Amino acid sequence: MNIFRLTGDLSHLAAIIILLLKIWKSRSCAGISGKSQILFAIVFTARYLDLLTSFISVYNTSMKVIYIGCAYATVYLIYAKFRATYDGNHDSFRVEFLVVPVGGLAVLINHTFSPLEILWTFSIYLESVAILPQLFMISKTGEAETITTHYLFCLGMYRTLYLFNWVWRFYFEGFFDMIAIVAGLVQTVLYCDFFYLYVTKVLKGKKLSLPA
Amino acid sequence: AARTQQHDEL
Repeated sequence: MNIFRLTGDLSHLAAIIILLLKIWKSRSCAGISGKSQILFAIVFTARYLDLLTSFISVYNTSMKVIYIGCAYATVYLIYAKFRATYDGNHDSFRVEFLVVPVGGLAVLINHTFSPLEILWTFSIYLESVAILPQLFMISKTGEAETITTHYLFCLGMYRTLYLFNWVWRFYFEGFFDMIAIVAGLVQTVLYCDFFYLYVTKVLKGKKLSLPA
Repeated sequence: AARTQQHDEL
């Protein structure tokens, strides 16, 4: 454990909780892509199946359980409890265009050709692109609530901090996982445009709105 | 590539 990994995990946790609280307090999931949230629930489920097979630490297990629990709670709030507020018309990204290629890639490029390992790889690849329906929705409506941008910032920072963690681990532990690193780079790059808007607009007190 | 037997990251 190093500072980048810990702050990355906490940033990820903050993102998940910000989103849950936003929906819960406003009693609305307007502006939130249910599809991205389903993808994240799939990501956590596929990756954390190792909860059943290996124990790493109390921290590791607790965080996994919290992430999975929050992911399903978010999906429940969007598709059941506050379904009436879900903006399905604007959430029109075709997720099969992500899931199918990513599934194929996980079968082709993995560390070990075994079911659990392929699911882990699938989750790493899928996570890197799972935010696309959300970013697509914002580009379609041309705006995002400020709280939604805080959510996206924390979520983007999480993988960015992990990149520093991987540099750290390579130098100090000689550890690197090429699959995670390449996917993490892709994931971070996808947020760059958003990071720019967040810094130039939201942090200056303006609402995130895109030119028509 | 050096990697641990189990995935220890989240």
